[in-house]
Amino acid sequence: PSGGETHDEL
Amino acid sequence: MNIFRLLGDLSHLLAIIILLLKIWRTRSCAGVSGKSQILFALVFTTRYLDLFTNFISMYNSAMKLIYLVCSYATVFLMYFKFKATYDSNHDTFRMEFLVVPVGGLAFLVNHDFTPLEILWTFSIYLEAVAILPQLFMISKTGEAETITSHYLFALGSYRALYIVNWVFRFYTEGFFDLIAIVAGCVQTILYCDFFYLYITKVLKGKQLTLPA
Repeated sequence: PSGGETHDEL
Repeated sequence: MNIFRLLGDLSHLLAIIILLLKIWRTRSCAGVSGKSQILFALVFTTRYLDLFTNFISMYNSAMKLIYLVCSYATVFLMYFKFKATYDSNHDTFRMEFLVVPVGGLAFLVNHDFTPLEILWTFSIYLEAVAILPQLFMISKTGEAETITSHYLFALGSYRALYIVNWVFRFYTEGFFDLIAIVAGCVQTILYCDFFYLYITKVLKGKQLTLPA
């Protein structure tokens, strides 16, 4: 998936 | 989480702490671009709006809080407490030349046309160019304090490590975020000539001076 809805990176 | 991203986050945290300590202990923000620091505070503000609504992990929430507190503390020290030492004559990059195009691009190119996602995209694009006022200021003064060059090296290394993290995540999880990757590459490329000067000069104990 590109650019997940929730961004888990800082 | 992987080692590259962890090292990247620690490098980012180190940069933020180096700068804050430099200003606090020398009681001076000479050679530091206040405009870049305002842009970084804006980057964290627009990126971490989901701090209380979208819990990822204790680490994630703690780091977001630390980044937010430190970036605003740095701006406060520069524009209020140690305002007398702020070198506004050399910190003349026009922030609107960055914020306006980045804002427009965030509306046009994003993953999801929702307020939170557009603000997140804005923060990603803005972070890529937020260091320009600082690099511009150094090119105007022609030099940088050694501590400031360590700050810039740590800050530039953080996104370079994130690029390695994205390659790693692509091959191990099949995950990739093109917006973050493209912006991260632009951001890291902007540091290249600084990296060259840092490695050839500062690491040899010389003062970081730009060829006039």
